[in-house]
Amino acid sequence: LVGLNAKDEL
Amino acid sequence: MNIFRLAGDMVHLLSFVVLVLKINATKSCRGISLKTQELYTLVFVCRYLDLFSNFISMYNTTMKIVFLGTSFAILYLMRGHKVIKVTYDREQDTFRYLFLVLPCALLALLIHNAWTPFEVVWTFSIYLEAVAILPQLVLLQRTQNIDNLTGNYVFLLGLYRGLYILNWIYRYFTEPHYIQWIVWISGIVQTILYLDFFYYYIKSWKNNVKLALPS
Repeated sequence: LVGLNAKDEL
Repeated sequence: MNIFRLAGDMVHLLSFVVLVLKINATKSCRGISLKTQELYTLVFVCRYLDLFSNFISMYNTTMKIVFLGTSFAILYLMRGHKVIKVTYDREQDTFRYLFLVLPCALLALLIHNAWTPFEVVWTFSIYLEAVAILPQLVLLQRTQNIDNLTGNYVFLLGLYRGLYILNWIYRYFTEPHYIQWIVWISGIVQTILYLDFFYYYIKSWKNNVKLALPS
């Protein structure tokens, strides 16, 4: 799944 | 959160500590590229636009605020502090912002995961972070007698993204559907830019001699 990028990383 | 991600963040945080320490202890920002610092500040501002609208964890929010705050504090020291600002190597730090900002902005407009202002600006920050170290590397090459803290600062910055690559590999195998092409390729490019520096850094450390980059 190419979804939104990992906004849980800094 | 896995150990690689945490180690990456801590190394990133430590790089800020080392930089502030160097500037404050020596009351000098000699050898530090203001352009790279300004680009990093732009990176954080663009990436953390969702600081107040998208809550992930206390850890994330705290770290974002610390990164933003430290970046602006460093800019203040280098541009506004009476004693420190005169030590800035203005004539040596000649890299043009536009050579980095413009291609990254164009790339973000062309390659992104969603056509929304937030997503495009966020993607721009990922591309810009990958190349933001270049003015610093150029300045380092021009600087004779690189002091230990400056060398350590650049080393920690490179190590941080390297640890993130391990984090992405770990997440790929442990989290279903974890594919992040834009972030991965940018992060790999970012790490590759440091390889030459790593080589000379480790060599000088092993031979116990002062770091010097060949020009």
